[in-house]
Amino acid sequence: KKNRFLQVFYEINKNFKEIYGILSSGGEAEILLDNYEDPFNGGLIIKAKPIGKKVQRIEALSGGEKSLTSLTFIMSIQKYLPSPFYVLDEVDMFLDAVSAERIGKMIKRLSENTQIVMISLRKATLREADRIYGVTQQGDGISMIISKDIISIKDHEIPDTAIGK
Amino acid sequence: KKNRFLQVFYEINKNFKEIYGILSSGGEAEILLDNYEDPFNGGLIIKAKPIGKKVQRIEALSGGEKSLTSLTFIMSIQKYLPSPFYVLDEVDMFLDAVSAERIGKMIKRLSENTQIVMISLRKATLREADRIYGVTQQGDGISMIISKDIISIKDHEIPDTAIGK
Amino acid sequence: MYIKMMKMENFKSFHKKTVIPFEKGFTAVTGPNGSGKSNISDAIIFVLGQKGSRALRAQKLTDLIFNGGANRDPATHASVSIVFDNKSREIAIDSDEIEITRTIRLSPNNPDGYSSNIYINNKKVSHTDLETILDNARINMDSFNIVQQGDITSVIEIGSKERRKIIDTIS
Amino acid sequence: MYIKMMKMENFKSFHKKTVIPFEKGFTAVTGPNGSGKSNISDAIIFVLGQKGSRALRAQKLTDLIFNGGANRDPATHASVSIVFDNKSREIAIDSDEIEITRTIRLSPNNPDGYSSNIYINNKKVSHTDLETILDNARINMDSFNIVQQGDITSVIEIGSKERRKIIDTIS
Ligand SMILES: Nc1ncnc2c1ncn2[C@@H]1O[C@H](COP(=O)(O)OP(=O)(O)OP(=O)(O)O)[C@@H](O)[C@H]1O
Ligand SMILES: Nc1ncnc2c1ncn2[C@@H]1O[C@H](COP(=O)(O)OP(=O)(O)OP(=O)(O)O)[C@@H](O)[C@H]1O
Ligand SMILES: [Mg+2]
Ligand SMILES: [Mg+2]
Repeated sequence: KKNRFLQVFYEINKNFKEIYGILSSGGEAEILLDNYEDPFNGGLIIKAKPIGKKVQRIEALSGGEKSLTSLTFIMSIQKYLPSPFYVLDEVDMFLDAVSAERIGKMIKRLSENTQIVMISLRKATLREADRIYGVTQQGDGISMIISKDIISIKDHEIPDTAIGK
Repeated sequence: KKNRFLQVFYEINKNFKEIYGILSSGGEAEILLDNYEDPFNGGLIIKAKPIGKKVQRIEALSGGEKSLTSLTFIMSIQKYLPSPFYVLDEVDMFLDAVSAERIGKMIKRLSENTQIVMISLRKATLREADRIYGVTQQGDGISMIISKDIISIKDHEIPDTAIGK
Repeated sequence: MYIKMMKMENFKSFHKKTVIPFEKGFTAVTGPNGSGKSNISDAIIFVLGQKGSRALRAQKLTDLIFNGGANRDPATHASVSIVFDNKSREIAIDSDEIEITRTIRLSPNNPDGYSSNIYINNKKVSHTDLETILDNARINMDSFNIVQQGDITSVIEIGSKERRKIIDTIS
Repeated sequence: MYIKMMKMENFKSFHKKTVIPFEKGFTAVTGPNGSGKSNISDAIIFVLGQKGSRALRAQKLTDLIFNGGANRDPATHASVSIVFDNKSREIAIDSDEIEITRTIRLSPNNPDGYSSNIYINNKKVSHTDLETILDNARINMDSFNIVQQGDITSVIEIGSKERRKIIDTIS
């Protein structure tokens, strides 16, 4: 049981290092166990070192850096053993344009073997999607869903009134 | 003391109703006391009704609606008795383009009698500012500040690599 | 395995019967603030058996029933259905399609009362049965496959032991 | 009253002596993730007397000292100064300009030890004195005039009594 855990842990750690290197453009990160002899009696620690910086407690990272590290962790697990589907609500909220674009492209790659639904207001994210559903209301408190053809975003030209981020 | 409190309360409530009406384009909101006879033994309740919707607990509101309501509350106080300065870090994070633009314009108006510093990645916000400071690092973990002239955003044309939201 | 379709009727801001087809790959959902995007993710969490109401931004489960909006009367019941493609038999039921439906209905006599029912392929099941079936299919919300609005940094903020448990459930 | 200027030396990611002029009106601060924007608001909170280190994303106050980045040695002390225009005498000191400086310096002998000092117009004051002077000038952080990243919805999420107390401090 412990061996199985360690095998999974090392595999996910391998993904974590690789994915973080890509998303942070040369940064380094890894996950560590408190206790390799008895993993179930300890926790799992995340270390992340963005490029040009010293390793610090992850609490000291910026909002965008924390989001990137969280997303890396989720994707490292997905790469090892995908859940059947993912529903991600505004996970790109803190990201600057460069990071949002990298996350968008990586989500697109991962979605080739997993169904991913992302709620987002960011053009960088919407641009990568295979399809876009627009949710809107007509002043009566009732939600309606329109597909991208209807909101004419065949070329992902998202109308500024709806999103414009 | 109680009379002073109630007088301030009613003034802020008046601002709250007016500002919310503008920011939500026709929605209604107000603040209420648990106990008007003995205010200091009760709390302050926020009620917000976006246009076309029924009054609900504010916890049921969306992320953007909650931000708008929070910002309305802060601005209602500011309008009554401005603090000497405001430092707002990414308070426009949840807002769609329409709301971000309205908030940007209202912040600009309020800044005519109060110093306001806003950290933001949103073009809608940056467009309204009197000046923009760019913060950046050169891969060595050391922050530097450049003024908008240097990052050539005289016309608020923010380079996509830095922000692009 | 993937989600083929979701149906919502009177769930939060979705009044009429709304059908959302889902396909493989990368689907984005967008729209103005307050339009109902997060309500869609609430519907998914709800139909997969979410027990408390707080994660759904509701004080009690009956808050999930369409309240009428500005102009109408509130509805008396809400229902969400999700249809999975199950050709890979990840769900241990011998059917190419699995439809899970969860309903919540106000009690006619008791103003605070309600009844909540769960059906798999139109057969009523207990809440516990649903949990077991989904756990065995690894359709659970423990590995951060469902991330709600504002929660993305919580992976960083949860305790190190809780984070390790995520790996436990995978191994 | 308004902030005329802020100086940071070895505070978090600001290594050299960085001077930021502030003017009246609406100033925006932008830049890539991790560049140091929120560290600027941390500097303001720090120099105005913030007691705990958690609101500054630090485990202890010495974490606020520039750690060297990838290529340098850590610094031994950090300092932040803020200069207020005080023509309106909102701060009860007879001077058109008020400069508040706060420093934190590692103890040479004790690896965990540090000394922290506060100066107003170059005259050393106690932490309590600073608090009193700022409270009387209504420069405090109770009325949500300083909102940190991710906290904007906290006005909604705090308890109703805590919210009422915001009005107490104004009246
Ligand atoms: N039972 C209900 N009946 C009708 N409307 C409801 C009900 N419950 C919640 N709502 C409405 O749903 C809206 C919230 O929708 P939702 O959170 O999905 O918005 P969103 O599209 O995610 O917005 P944002 O971009 O701001 O996050 C609120 O305005 C709320 O009033
Ligand atoms: N003592 C220190 N010495 C050097 N660097 C530090 C120190 N403390 C924090 N940092 C660095 O400061 C960075 C965080 O900066 P900050 O939070 O200001 O970013 P930001 O510009 O607000 O980014 P975001 O847009 O993601 O919110 C982190 O990368 C962290 O490593
Ligand atoms: Mg939402
Ligand atoms: Mg920040």
